[in-house]
Amino acid sequence: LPADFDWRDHGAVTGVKNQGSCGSCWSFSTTGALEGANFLATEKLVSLSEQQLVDCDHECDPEEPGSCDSGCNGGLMNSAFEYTLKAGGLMREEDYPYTGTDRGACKFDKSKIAASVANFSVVTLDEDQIAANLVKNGPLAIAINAVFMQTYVGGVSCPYICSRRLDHGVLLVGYGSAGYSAVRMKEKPYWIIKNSWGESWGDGGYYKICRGRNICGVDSMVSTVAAVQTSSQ
Amino acid sequence: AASASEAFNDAEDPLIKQVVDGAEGEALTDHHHFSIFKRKFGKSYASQEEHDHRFKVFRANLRRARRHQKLDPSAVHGVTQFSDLTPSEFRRTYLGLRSKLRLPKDATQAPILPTDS
Repeated sequence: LPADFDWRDHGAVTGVKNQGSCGSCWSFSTTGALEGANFLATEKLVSLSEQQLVDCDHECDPEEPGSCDSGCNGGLMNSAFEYTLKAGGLMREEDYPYTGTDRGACKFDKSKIAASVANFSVVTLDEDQIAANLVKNGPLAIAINAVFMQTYVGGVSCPYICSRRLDHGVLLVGYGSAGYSAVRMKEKPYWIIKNSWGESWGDGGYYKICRGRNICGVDSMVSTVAAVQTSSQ
Repeated sequence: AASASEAFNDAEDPLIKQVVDGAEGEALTDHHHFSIFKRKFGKSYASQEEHDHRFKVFRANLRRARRHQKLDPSAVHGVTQFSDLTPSEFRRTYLGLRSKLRLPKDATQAPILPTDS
């Protein structure tokens, strides 16, 4: 594995988006992963529609009654991949733009599908495997505990204590080998995470969190997706 | 959210890092920070009552940012666009991972990849 890797340098990551006052982080994590996978499959970077997921994805966990993807009230990336697989794919952002509300009807147009899921899977709780899947398959949909993100301004976040109760969906796009830690007096490896709170939040819309001990549950729920490889895309 | 987003884009400096002043004149300093915060993020409140409430929340978040800074010294913690929200408001409004969360039992496991080459 390379010591440093960032899918932004390889053109697989769209610009930072803003979910607004809506708990739709799960949809941004999902589209980010599929945008990357679609880029790997087609060599074209296409921004995909979160609003389609917000409006149309009500996929439920069959083993957990009442636990369904639910627009601004929350969802789960794996369920969203399942929906995308069943629906046939996601439309382009420009064809189904984000509104930040979940009060609209589903306007999915199957004739305008821009990317489709071939398959998806979960990655084992092992940082080397997460890095390997990132490099091989593209950006990964992950979950994290966001308690330190409310006040995060920059640098490499490496809290001494952080709950692993997952409450936020984000996108893992890369990792670095050496983020300086003044207090610990050593270089620390870190993950590079794309968030969906606009470019003005954090480090240009990104969050850096240290690697090594499943900080804030960052390694706990990692999903990789593969896109359908079609010439028409 | 849209107006706040526009305000971010218009801001000269995307970062505000004023979080570790001493106790002396803290109330005055917090008022100053709050003024900067409102201007920077285009915040306005419907009533004086709401304004005063948000200021209290903002002050609590300044203290929280200081605590986070101590717990997380390699990052920079401070004022963000969420500094006038309580932790529960923040969770309710911006975090959306389903609460009864667990991976489906039938989720496919990714194959183990070689990492030594």
